[in-house]
Amino acid sequence: ISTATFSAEGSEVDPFIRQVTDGHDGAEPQLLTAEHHFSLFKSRFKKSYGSQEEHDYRFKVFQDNLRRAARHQKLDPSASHGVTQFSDLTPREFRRTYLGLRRLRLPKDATEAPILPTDN
Amino acid sequence: LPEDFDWRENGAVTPVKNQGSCGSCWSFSTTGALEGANFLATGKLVSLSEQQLVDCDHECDPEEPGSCDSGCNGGLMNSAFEYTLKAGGLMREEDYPYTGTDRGTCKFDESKIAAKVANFSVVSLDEDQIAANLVKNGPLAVAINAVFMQTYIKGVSCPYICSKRLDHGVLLVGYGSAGYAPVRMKDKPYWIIKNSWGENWGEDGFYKICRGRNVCGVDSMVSTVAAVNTNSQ
Repeated sequence: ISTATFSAEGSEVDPFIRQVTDGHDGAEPQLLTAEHHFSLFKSRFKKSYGSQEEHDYRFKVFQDNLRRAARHQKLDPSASHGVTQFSDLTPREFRRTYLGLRRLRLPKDATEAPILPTDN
Repeated sequence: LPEDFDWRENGAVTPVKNQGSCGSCWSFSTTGALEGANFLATGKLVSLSEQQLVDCDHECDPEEPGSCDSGCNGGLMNSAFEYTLKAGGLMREEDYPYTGTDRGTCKFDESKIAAKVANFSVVSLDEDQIAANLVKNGPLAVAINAVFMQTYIKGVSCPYICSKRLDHGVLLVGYGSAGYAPVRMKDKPYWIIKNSWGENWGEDGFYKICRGRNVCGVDSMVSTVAAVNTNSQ
């Protein structure tokens, strides 16, 4: 199982995206810091923020989501989890903005599909 | 039942769409199911309008009058099928394009209906029945708990623990028998889910989730719809 790794500064970094630079024979592959990840994230998903304050807040959320992705990876090892276009959103913002299934209460008179044969 | 089945390979699935910053997943799940049913009924794959549902569908749960389909604030696929049945059908995507907001007025034009609902029903929790209904009737509207989808990149998602509180509407388009689970050292059967977060999310816009134990509630609310064959009208 891949697990989260930590940079020398102690900040958690994404264990699933590692930058391997060439031209440095003998050098260890360089692990990206959260700052680097955030920079790549902003560029990849064309994200910009209105103020430095907002930027700093989104960076904090992004770091939380890196840790969350690592937790998800441990709980869900057959999938890959990491940075997505939603990595600067809190879980609450994500739910509010991108989900939208109303509370479910199926009516008692909902038509049930007939049982189909499943052998052969 | 076939071991593997995928409606994408059989022409019943339109390209992945993007709901943008709007909680309209329920409308994409609804149109996806009707697009598939309409394909089976008419032989033509037509992309249908989510915006019609977002703007015009305010159908309420008969058991809970305050709970109604409400554009970017959420909705329910079954209510949307009910609306579509009452309204007469859905227009084409190109005739009523998606805007990602719910601030517009309803511009439904009855003369431009492209697909009609004949009937719809809920499928039992049994996974074989879900598979049988998928193969027989086309892609199914399903609900899921999306907590693991925020960080999902690829592979077969099979979390050890996942809430079954349903919060996202998606489309079940197929299943596979052998998604490799490296840690468990075995092949895992999985569902293939079409999402509405664009092609840059997940596996080209699709999500694979393992079958067998109602993971993230994926088997809990499954609806099948049949379309009217408009060719014969």
